[in-house]
Amino acid sequence: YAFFNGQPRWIRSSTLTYALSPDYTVDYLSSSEIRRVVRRSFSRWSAVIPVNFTESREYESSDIRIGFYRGEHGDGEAFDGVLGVLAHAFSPENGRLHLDAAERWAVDLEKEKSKVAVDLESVVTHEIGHVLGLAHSSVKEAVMYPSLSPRAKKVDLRIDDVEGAQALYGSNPNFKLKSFLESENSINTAT
Amino acid sequence: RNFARFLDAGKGSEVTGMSELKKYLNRFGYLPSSDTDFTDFFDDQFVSALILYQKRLGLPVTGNLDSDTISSIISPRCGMSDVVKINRSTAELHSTRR
Repeated sequence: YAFFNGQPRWIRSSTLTYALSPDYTVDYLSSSEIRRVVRRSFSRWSAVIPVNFTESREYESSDIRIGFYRGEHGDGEAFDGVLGVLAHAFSPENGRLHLDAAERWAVDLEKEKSKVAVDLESVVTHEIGHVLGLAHSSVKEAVMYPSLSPRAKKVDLRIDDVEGAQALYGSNPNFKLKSFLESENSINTAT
Repeated sequence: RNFARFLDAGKGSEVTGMSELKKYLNRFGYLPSSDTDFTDFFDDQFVSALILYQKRLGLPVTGNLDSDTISSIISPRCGMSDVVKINRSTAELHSTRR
């Protein structure tokens, strides 16, 4: 795992609010589908660190603001169309998480048949890692590895991701390393 | 789109499109903007950047544009830089690895 320069992290609160942009979204996924995926993505991180995430309806005042943007969208990091760059986010305590609206985002890869479909939950989980202060990992199996193939799903945090997040925030008191490692071993065996 | 031509490229060669790969490596933190020659020449600086890229992404470290490296470059990815600070001599120091 790796951190951003200076190891920035959220210090203002142990509960962070997040919201989806009501304007910058994609029209082929319902709001409830996107919200469900985003909620699951946050829950994966909150299971391992003592940080809670709650959804807010107040987009502008939320700590973490998520939206789907196309091309140049005002932050100097233009998106590039289908595939290529999928998303980006900002280090703490900025809170912006941007997804490229040009991608074919999937919430269910069994239903979404596009060859260039990108799993939304995998990418959101990765970008939340950046929002929390993790940079890219060299561990291919880690959520924080920088690339993701079309139609691939990588949502389960690996020990590299967990250790990185816990180095910044400490461990969630309910987190059980032994059972996590057993679960990771079963994933490795299946792979 | 035509990456096959890069497979035979080696240090000292000139390949059309190499400058785009340099821009890619620059964007993700492997080549500094200040002193990079964004031409189509496969130069020493490009080799160093490739080696750093291969190390950081867990690829076989060859310093060449082999198929693993090209596959990685064409994979969809996050837009955040891989190397937090664009300073190749100290870049690895900004990572904390077990």
